[in-house]
Amino acid sequence: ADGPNVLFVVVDDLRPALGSYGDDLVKSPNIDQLASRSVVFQNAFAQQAVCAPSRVSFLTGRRPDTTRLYDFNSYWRARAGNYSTIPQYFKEHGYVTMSVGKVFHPGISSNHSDDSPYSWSIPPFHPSTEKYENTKTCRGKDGKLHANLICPVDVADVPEGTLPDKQSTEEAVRLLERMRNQNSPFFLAVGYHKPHIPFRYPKEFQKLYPLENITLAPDPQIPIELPPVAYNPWMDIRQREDVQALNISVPYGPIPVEFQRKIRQSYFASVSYLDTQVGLLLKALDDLQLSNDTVVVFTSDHGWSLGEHGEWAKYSNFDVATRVPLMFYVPGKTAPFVHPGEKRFPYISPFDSLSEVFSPGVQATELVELLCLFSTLSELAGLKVPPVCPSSSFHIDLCTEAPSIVKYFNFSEREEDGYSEG
Amino acid sequence: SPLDLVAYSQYPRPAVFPQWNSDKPYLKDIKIMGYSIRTVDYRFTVWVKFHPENFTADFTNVQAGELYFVASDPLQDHNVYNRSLNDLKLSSML
Repeated sequence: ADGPNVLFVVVDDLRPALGSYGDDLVKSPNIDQLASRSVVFQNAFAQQAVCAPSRVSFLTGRRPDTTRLYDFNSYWRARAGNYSTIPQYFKEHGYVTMSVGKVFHPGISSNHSDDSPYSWSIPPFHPSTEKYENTKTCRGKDGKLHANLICPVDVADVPEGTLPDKQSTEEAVRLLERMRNQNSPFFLAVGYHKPHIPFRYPKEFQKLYPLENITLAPDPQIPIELPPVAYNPWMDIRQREDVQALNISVPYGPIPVEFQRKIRQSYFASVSYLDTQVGLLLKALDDLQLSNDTVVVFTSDHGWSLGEHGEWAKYSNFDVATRVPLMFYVPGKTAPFVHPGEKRFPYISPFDSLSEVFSPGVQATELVELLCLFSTLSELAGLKVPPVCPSSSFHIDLCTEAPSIVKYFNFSEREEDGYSEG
Repeated sequence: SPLDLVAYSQYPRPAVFPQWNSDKPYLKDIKIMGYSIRTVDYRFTVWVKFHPENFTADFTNVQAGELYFVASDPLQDHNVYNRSLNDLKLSSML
C-alpha cells in the first residue's frame, strides 16, 4: 500500500451540535477548525439510531437488514454473513490497522474482541477507566457519590485520576508516534465516548454554558399526530439517580424545565470536552508532520434528541436522532498541503474567548448515509472501491450497499494547490 | 441515480405502544419495524409488522405512518401521513 494514512474519528451520540454546523451556542473550536479544512456534509444520516447496529452497519457497509443486527446480541459473521469491514479491507491492502476506544460497540456484537483479529493489526485498546462510567463517581450535594446523569467531575477526584476519552487520546497519540517512521500506512480508528450518557466530564467545561444562556428545545411537546409506536420512552436516563429523584411518569411524563436546561447544559459541556480531545489528537498529527499524509474523517454513530418531541435519547427515526456530523479532510485537496514550519491543526482552547471564528469549510448539501464510509474511504485511499451489493448479498463477503460520495467533494472545481503540484 | 438522493434508516419496536423495552428491544421481541426514507423534501416512515424469526418485514401490514415535509415542518412536529393517505404520491410510495 502506498496510499495516505487514515485517521477515523467516531464519536458516541453526537448530533451536529457544533459551530461548523451552525450552532451558535456550542464551543467546538477544534472540530470547527477541522471542518474549515474539510468537506462538510450537512445532510448525513445513520442507518439506525442505536450504537451497535449503527456501527456494525457503517463499518461493514451493509444495512441492518443485511447485518441482521438490530439489538446488541449477535455477531454478524455468525448470524448474517462473513462481511468484510473497513479496517479489515485496509489491513488486507497493507495498512496497519488500529482501534482505540469505542469503535465497534463492545460485547457480543463484535465477538467480544472488537472484531479482532479480522479488523485490526494489533489488539484494540480500551481505556482502563471505561469501567467507572456507570458507577457512582458523581459527587452530590450531600457529599456522597452517586450514579447520576449529570456528572461534572473533578478529574483529580475520580478513580485513576483520569477519564476514558483522555486515555484514548493519549493512546492514539502514542500510536501515531509509533507509526510516524513506519513504512506501511496506517488506519487509526479512535472512538470517543462522550457525549454519550452519563454526562461525566471535567467540571470546568460546565462554566462554558451558564444555565441562563441555555435555551430549551423549540418543540418540547410530544406531537399530537405522532403515532405511539414512533415515540421512545428514553428509559436509560430514567435509571440514573438524579433523574429517578424527579419521579417522572412513564412513558410520557415531561422532565421539569430546569432539569431540561441542566441536561442540555451538560450535553454541550460534554461536546466541548470532546472537542478538546479531538484538538489534542489533531495537534499530535500536526506535530508529527503527518497532516500532509493523512486523510481525517470525523463522524458520529447517530444523533440524540435534546428534548425535541419530548424525547431525551436516540432510539427513533427522527432527524435529531439519525442526523450526524460527517466531514473529510483530504490533504492537498480539501486544504492546501502544509508548508514546512506551518501548522494545520493548532490546538485551540474552548476557554479562549478570543479564539478564531472559522469559515465553515466546503459545504456539501447532498443527502448521504453513513453506509458510504466504506466505499468513500477506499476511494480516498486509492484502493479499489468494493462493488455495490446486489439486492441480496448474504453470501458475498466484500461489497457495500452505498456508493462512494467522493463525487460530491467537487475536487475538480477547486483551485489547484501550487505546493501540492510541486 | 435517484437512489443517490435518498437516505434510509430504520428502528425496531416491540409493540405499538411505548413500554419498558421500546428503546432497545431484543431481536426476539421485535414485532414492528419503522422504515424511513428521506429526501431533501420529506421524511416518510412506515411502521410495519416484522417477523424476527426470519428477519422479514410485511409491508402490506402497516401499523402506522409518518410524513413530514421539510419546507413547511423542518422540525418534524406535524405528521401529515393520515391526512395524505388519499394523496396519489403517497399511495404510490406505499
